Amino acid sequence: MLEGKFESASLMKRLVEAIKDSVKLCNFNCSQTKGITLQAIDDSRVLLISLKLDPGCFEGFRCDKNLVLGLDLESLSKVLKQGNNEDYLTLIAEDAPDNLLVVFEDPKKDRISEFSLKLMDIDSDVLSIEDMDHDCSITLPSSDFAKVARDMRTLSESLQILVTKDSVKFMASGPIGTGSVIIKAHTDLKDGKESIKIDLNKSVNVTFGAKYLNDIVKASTLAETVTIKLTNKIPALFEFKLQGGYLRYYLAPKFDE
Amino acid sequence: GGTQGRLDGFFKVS
Repeated sequence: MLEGKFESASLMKRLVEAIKDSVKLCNFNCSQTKGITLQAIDDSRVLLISLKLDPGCFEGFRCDKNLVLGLDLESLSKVLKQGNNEDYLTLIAEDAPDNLLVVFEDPKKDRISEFSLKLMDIDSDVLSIEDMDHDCSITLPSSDFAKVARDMRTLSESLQILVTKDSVKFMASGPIGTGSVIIKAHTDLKDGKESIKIDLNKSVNVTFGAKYLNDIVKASTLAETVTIKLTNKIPALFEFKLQGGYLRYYLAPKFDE
Repeated sequence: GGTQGRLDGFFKVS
């Protein structure tokens, strides 16, 4: 039996909102030691999502037997919207489940809402991602990155990122003209989360589809900072750290023809 | 804007 209780429903609500536009059907793997993990690839096989929710992400977590919960994220989103952000959220499944029970409890009032969601058999292949060495790593406020990705998409369907020792340059060029945003490394002593950190082994020049970047920045509601790891010509890693876990996106770059 | 690469070229199915 699986029983995972979150201190507030908002984490799960934000997670599903962050990924449901990229992938529709997902297998949630549950185990006592690893908590809940998920790997899913979008239909175009350009963007991969990897989620880890350690048992420590939960207020209470037990999983007697390893389980795979095949869920339609559109349906899960509908159910999660029934609960308030501050509600306790508990996910419950039997050992050979046909359904996932989603329970919301209002912390102040005596109200309990219960939903049963049908599970599905989802055939999906899993890609093995080894730890990669990257040429550079950038950590910046996730809202700053979200703004650049959203703004620059209005100019072009591609976003070029150039990283040098102390700055990151985002460039877009499209039918109406061109644009660039340069951000420089700096340390904010008052609020460390506002700092911009660049670790560089080698300068990088990569281009990504603006559509995918706009899907990725939907996760900026989950973490105040995002870490972007880039290497020329190989997939980039975008990581949003969670309390006791992470949401990672791997994105294949675009190539010059 | 270039050709979009796919992840399959980089990661193997396990």
